[in-house]
Amino acid sequence: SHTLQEKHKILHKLLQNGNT
Amino acid sequence: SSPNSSGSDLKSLAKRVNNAYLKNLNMTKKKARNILTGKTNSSPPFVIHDMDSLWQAENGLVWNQVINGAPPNKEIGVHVFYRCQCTTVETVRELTEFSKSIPGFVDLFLNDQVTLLKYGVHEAIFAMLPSLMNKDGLLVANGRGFVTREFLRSLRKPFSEIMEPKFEFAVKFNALELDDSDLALFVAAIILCGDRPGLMNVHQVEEIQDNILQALNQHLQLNHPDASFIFPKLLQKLADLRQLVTENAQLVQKIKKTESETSLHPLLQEIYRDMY
Repeated sequence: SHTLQEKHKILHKLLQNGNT
Repeated sequence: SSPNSSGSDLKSLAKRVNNAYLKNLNMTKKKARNILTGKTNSSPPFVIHDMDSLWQAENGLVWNQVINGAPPNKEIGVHVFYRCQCTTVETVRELTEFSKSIPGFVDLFLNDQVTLLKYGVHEAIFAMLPSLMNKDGLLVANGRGFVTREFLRSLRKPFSEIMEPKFEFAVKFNALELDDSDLALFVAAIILCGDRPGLMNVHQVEEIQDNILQALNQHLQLNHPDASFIFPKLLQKLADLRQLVTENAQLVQKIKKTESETSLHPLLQEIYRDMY
């Protein structure tokens, strides 16, 4: 859960912030 | 399982997924096929078939941006490995945006969205790669270049082993003659896969995938009325893709271990860590 997102910071960021 | 959706619901789902695909995936099969068959007004792709042509391509003919600020300064196999990584990372970005447009995806737990992308993007990439390939090579740099299969085979091991299995898959996959509208639904079905390790809400994912698969089945019947068993054939490809990804992950591990000169992009490190 939290740790999965922690371990996948870039994927997480892409999902939340979009294509920048 | 979810109740059967009506034909018109499935049609509108297919349309939405198709539009999302065309909007977010830069290199469509249509575009690629036009380039590969010379049915375009722009100049034909520059063929990269040896060190010299690769060097010319890197000097502005094909790629306008060089990696690590210089043309091939490393060993050629390492350089090609980096090029593969750049393309993969860019496609992961595109696939993330595509996934967010698939109805239901953004309603999933963020945790599950991460999991689906972690396990799905490579299968999706290897399903889309055949669009850019024929038996002799593959389009690169948005269709400005064409790298020959023979050149990739001529690299030293293990770099020569990166692309060859993808060509073997592509030749068989291309025989199905899918178009972008079929591929859009197929790639969506790959991403929304309910058996990825660590999913929190499997049922929610399965429900979305079930709808996508129904839409795909209906769409294939309309789009390929004479192709028998195309839907089950395509479902079988899901297993082949998983195998391809497993082998690819093993090869990347091997390269990481034995080739101290190489490095892996941080996004790909995330994806490969604890994968299979």
